[in-house]
Amino acid sequence: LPVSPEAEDERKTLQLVESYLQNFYNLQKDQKPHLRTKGDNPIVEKLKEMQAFFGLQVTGKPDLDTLEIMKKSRCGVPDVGE
Amino acid sequence: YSLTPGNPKWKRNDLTYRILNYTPKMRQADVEKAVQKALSVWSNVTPLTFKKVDDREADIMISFAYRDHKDNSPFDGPNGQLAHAFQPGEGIGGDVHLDEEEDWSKDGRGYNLFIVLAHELGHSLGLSHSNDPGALMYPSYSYTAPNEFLLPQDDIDGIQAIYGQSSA
Repeated sequence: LPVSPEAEDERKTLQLVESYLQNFYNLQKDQKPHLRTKGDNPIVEKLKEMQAFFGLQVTGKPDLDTLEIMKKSRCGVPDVGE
Repeated sequence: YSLTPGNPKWKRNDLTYRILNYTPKMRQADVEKAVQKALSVWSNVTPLTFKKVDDREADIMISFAYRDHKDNSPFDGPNGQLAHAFQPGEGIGGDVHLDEEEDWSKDGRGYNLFIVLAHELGHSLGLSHSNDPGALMYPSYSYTAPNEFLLPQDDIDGIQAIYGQSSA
């Protein structure tokens, strides 16, 4: 069956968020929620960190303002120390 | 402003730089002018000096690179990541890599090389990203005409916290 446009958009958004947080907020690739058994969602925690850095509303969700910042061209140096 | 974790800094104030290669999208003379102007952004407010070398390893090696360029931080093609730089240190430390696939220019078309270089050199000298949207060290690209550029106070405070004020 064809993938619905909404599901495709959601998949692309999740891909963008994960890739951005891996590049600039040290989100580890094995920290994806489906690989965890308990504890906080690391994507949400990293999203909150990113939103606080950019002065956005800290929701832990990839809202429009957050996605807009993520789509801007930028320096490739991480925003947090490795 | 924010300093790089661990507060790395150059132990000398007289630093060298070398331009390893050029982008075909700009005249070599314009690339050199952009580099000199970007370095002067920082040398104007600190005791740091920068000398160009062509025949040996320099403290700050500047190059245009394509996709995977063997530093574990591959570029991603046009737009997205424009450049990156390494904190002060031996070897790759201080080096600046610019994504060859960007539309580099000396004016407001595409991405202005001077603005991106000035930001990356901030990293080469020990600054991290600022969360002040008006600062040069803010991570997102924003164009300012090079002849109207003035280093924002946030960046002056940051670099002077590391190297002190210019003696001039």
